[in-house]
Amino acid sequence: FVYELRTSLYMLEPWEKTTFNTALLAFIAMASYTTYAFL
Amino acid sequence: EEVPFHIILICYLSYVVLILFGYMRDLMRKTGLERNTNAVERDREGYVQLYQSFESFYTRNIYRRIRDAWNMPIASVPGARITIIDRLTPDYNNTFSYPGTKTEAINMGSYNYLGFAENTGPIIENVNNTIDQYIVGVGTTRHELGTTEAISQLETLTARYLGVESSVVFGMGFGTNATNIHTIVGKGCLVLSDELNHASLILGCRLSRATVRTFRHNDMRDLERKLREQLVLGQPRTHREWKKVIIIVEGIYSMEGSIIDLPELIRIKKKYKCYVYLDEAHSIGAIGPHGRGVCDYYGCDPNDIDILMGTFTKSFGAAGGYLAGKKSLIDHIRVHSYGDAYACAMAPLVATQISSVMTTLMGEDGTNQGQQRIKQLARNTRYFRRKLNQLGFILYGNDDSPVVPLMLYFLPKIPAVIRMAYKEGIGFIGAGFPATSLTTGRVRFCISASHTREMLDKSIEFMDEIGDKLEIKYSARRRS
Amino acid sequence: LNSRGMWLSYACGVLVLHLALLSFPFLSVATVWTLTNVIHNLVMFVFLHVLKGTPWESGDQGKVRKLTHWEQIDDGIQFTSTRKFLTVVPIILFFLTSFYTKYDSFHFVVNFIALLLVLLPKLPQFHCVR
Repeated sequence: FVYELRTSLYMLEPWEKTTFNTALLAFIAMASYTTYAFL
Repeated sequence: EEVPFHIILICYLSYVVLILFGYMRDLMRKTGLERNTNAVERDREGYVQLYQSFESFYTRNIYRRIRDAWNMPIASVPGARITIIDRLTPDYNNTFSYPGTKTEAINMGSYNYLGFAENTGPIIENVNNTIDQYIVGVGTTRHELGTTEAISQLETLTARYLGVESSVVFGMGFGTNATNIHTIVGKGCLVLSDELNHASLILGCRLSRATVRTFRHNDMRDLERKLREQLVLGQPRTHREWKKVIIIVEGIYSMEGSIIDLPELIRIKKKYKCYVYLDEAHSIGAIGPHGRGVCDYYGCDPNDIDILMGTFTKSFGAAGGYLAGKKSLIDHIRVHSYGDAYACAMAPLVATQISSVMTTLMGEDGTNQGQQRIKQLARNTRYFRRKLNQLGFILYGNDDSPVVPLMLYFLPKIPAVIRMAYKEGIGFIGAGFPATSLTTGRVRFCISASHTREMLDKSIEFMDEIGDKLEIKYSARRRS
Repeated sequence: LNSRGMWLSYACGVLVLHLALLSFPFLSVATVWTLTNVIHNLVMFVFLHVLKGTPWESGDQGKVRKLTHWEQIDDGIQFTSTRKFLTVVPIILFFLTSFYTKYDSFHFVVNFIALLLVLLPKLPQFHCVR
């Protein structure tokens, strides 16, 4: 709940929340992979 | 107290998220992906675009998402308790419908400092008698036939209440500033205005075409520095000396809860021989041992202030505003004011309501109810502020100010607090951007003399409970 | 723009943009830097030099409706600290990008044009020029 309040997801509609969380997870996954590949 | 730095960074991030999704929604509405429920007449040609769509971007994409927590319709007087009409929204606040139910709530949001927003009691009897004696409203201006006996009595009483020579009243608080500042200053004059002054003061200064310079909020050093600088520089381009210099400030700032540093301001005024315009919209009736506003609060002489302005909305359970000061000045304003020339005069029953309240506050109604209310408000204010401070919230403003802004910083936290309070039967008011800066969203409590200790305790317990849940106890100070 | 924490947030925003682009495994470092520079300059150009007015109804009877965001900063006073900050950031980004692209000529031309796009409108000579 606090995560949603701090990132403003609390004000978005459910499908927008899903979009944001998917994009965030994709970004984290790609960043992890690239970090691994580079290191 | 400053908020931790990381809170501010995350706050800006939350706005970036809202702006990104706002643009995405605009794109979807423009491409037809999403049905546009804003404008109904979309299929007709030739409708000129009234406003830039960018100007309503914030309203359309950010405010709309949270607007169920604002502008709730009420079905009672805005007293200590309030009846709110419930609303439902099937489409995320695009449209509302009324299920017909109502919610009783403790009213922590209305400006009702002394609790005179009542529809029972002796004052209402006077008002009812006035309706029998006069009509409900006068449909004409003061320059024509709008001056009724009730208004004349009120102006005399107001001057006596404030301890100055004369006063003039207007039917609207905002209009009192907006339509009269031009009679005092004009081209070639300098106005030093607090940066957080009310919109009506800003509008009045702009209409007067005087040169306006702002100084940091309630910072008398910055004021003096700016004043000296401007006196030396003179008018822009010609550097001729100023015809007149006037400092415009408010007694209590309704968004900050701060009280003006009046003694320091009077010292500066006397030292540099300039004028002071003091807007006591919130402070008249609410502070000072006799309810005479900031002059009473600091024990200053009201005649040191050149123009006293105030409204009857917050402490008198009425509407309208007044200007008070030297008789020559007030006569000049009566002649040159837009408000007296174009606006309808104050309704006699409103004038009677105000006179009755003022008589009560002066103790001339045979009771000491006025004094009791003033003392009760001061006690409630100090109690409420101290309790919230102890709980670890960051509050703005002076300990004696009945306006208590509690800082939330994040925009989404404001509707979250208001909605949860509404479920608990407590009515809160929130303020966010653009009424405040981006990172200083807040919930603002307006304490009233008619709040009982139980009501305050219920609000405090509720805040304590959600303070932990929403992580809004930001204060780093040691808690007593 | 000159309130507390805004400049640091701005720098963090550019850093997050760069890391987001860097997390695409199929992009080279040079391409990522050029993309960061070009996207940053395009967004800055749109928000500061194309959009006019304010995204909310400001109570000034439409006085600023015809001014871009850049022209509204600090009421139009030139060379304030905020303006200097917003002028320096693209330049620093350009230097970093040039360094990381090993001064390759193609990248240099693209980045230099993107830099001009945001530097020219910031000159005082272009204030309120349409």
